[in-house]
Amino acid sequence: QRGTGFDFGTYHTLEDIYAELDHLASEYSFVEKIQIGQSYEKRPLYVLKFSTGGSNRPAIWLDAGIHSREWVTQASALWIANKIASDYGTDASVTSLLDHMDLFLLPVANPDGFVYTHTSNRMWRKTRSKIPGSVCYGVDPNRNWDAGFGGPGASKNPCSDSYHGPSANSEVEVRSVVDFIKSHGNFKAFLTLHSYSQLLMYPYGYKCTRPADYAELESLGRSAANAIKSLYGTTFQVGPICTTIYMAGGTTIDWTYANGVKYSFSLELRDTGRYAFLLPSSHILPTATETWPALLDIMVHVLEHPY
Amino acid sequence: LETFVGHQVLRVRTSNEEQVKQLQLLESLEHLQLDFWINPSASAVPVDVRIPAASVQSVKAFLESHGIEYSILIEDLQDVLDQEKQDMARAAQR
Repeated sequence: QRGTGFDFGTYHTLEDIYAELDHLASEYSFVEKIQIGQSYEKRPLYVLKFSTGGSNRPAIWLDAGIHSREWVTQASALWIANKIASDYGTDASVTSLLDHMDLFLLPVANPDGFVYTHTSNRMWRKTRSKIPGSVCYGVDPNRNWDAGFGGPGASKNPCSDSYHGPSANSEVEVRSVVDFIKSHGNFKAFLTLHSYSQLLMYPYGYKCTRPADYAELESLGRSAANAIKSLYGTTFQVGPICTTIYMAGGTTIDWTYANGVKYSFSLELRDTGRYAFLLPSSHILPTATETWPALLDIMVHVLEHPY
Repeated sequence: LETFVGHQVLRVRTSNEEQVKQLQLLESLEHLQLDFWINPSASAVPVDVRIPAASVQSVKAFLESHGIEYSILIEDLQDVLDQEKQDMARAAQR
């Protein structure tokens, strides 16, 4: 019987989130909690795997919270995990999706940073690795990927919030995902959740040229943005990272796209008020529920357009 | 626990590339300890920046002297954080 009393409409500690992952995995036979690595401070990196069978099926990746202070993303990811699990067998799209593809969801991509936001500095964005030769800690994990690494929009200064790190994949949180994606070898979509400013972006960030799949990504992005808008009227801007927000080297989806994952999108979830990373918990459910149709729209497109 | 008493968040709107460059210069002034929530990139995109209490006046003076428009998004960040903490405590009790 379900009933841990987990409240998807409030913010939680890492411990509570990880307990809920266990609960979801125990509740649904097709959900499994797997560890893909551990953080700099040795916290486990847990992924929920949604799989109804088959071997190395084409897969979709979803992550949240790589920038630790963006709390609404981790909270939304949990709601989404529960939604996927509970909709299988009742919702035609989710059922069809999971009958043909696997889904991997990493709800807390930067657990050290997340714990730090709870205990020491609510505005912390980066990892918590010690930078040799500097008094400062942490690397911006969305500047640490091996795609245009060290380019414009990333800082060389270890004290900066957008510090790219000493080398590409220097952060174990990034490297763990890279290793997992590479070893799996059959990811067809990669969706990463950030928050603040309502954007839906695709490659590139490190250069301002259009990707080869520009037309399809733009059209799919617009369709997903319309899906978001349909619930509460939240407006998302759509486009490549470089022209939509700013040029940024070493970003996640540039790496995934360069490594053959065509459907690579980065979402910046809502702030319809003026709260940013301090979005009140009353916004969690509206944020998650409006994001879900967009994610489903993309995932169904991926299912229907194999490559 | 780091506190954010007196920290303000400003939304800065630039009207041309020259003003964007001025903001990029501001970004490079490390002693101000600015936390750009949206970095300066193009004049069409607003820039949101958290400013520690000690730097608020300097930054506002900089913006005003260059004729750059801004508004206050968050008057005192710690007030919002305190509210969030209360909400979480209430939720935990529930």
